[in-house]
Amino acid sequence: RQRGEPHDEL
Amino acid sequence: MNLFRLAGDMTHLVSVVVLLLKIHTIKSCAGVSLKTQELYALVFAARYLDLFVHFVSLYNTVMKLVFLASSFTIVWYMRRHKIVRRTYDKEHDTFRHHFIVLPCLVLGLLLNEKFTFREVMWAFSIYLEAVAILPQLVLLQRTRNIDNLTAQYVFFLGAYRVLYIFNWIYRYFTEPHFVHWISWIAGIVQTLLYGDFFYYYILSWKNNVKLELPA
Repeated sequence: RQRGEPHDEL
Repeated sequence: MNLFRLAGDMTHLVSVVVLLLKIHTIKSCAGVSLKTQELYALVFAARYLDLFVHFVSLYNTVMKLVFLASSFTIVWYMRRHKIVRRTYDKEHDTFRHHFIVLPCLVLGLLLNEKFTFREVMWAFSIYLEAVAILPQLVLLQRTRNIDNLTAQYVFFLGAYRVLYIFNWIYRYFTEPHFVHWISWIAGIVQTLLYGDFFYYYILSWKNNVKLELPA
C-alpha cells in the first residue's frame, strides 16, 4: 500500500 | 485478503457478538468494563472516518459498520438500558481511561504516516486500540467470579490480535514493500498485554477450574 492509499485492514 | 486476516476479523466479530449476546440475553454486563467499551467505540469512530470516502471492498465496509454499530450499542446498553446499567460494576471499573486517550492522541500527532486529519486519527486509533483492553483486564483482576462469557470475550479479542500478527508476517513475505511500523509495533504491544490473561485462561481451562487473575 503506497502512502495515502486507504488502509485496507480493519 | 489472507486466511490469517479473515480468521482474525471473524474472531474479532465473534468477540463482539459474544459480548452483545451476553448483555442482550441475560441483561447483565457484570464483569464488563464500560471504559474498555467506550475506548473501543472511540477506536472505531476515529479509524473508520474514511468509511464513506474510500471504498475498499464490500467486506471492508460491512465489517466497519458492524464494528461501529456493535461497539456503540454495547456502550448504549451499559449506560442507558434500565436493567443492564444496574449490573454495571461501577465501583470496580475505575481505570482512568482519560489518561490513556490523551497520550495516544499526542502520539498520533507525532507518529503517523501522513500529517492529515484522517491519518492522525487513524494512528491515534491504532495506539488507542493497543491499550483499550487495560481497563477490562484491571476489572477482571478485581472481579471474584469471572463469568465465562466475559472471559471468552477477552480471549477472542486476544486471539484476533495473534491472528493479525500472523497476517502481517504472511503479507510481509508475499507483498513487496508491505511495511507498517505503526500497526506492527502497536499490534505487538497490544498482543503482549493479553499474555498473562492467556496464561491464566488456558491454565483454568486445562485444570477445569474457575478463571482467577491474580491482583
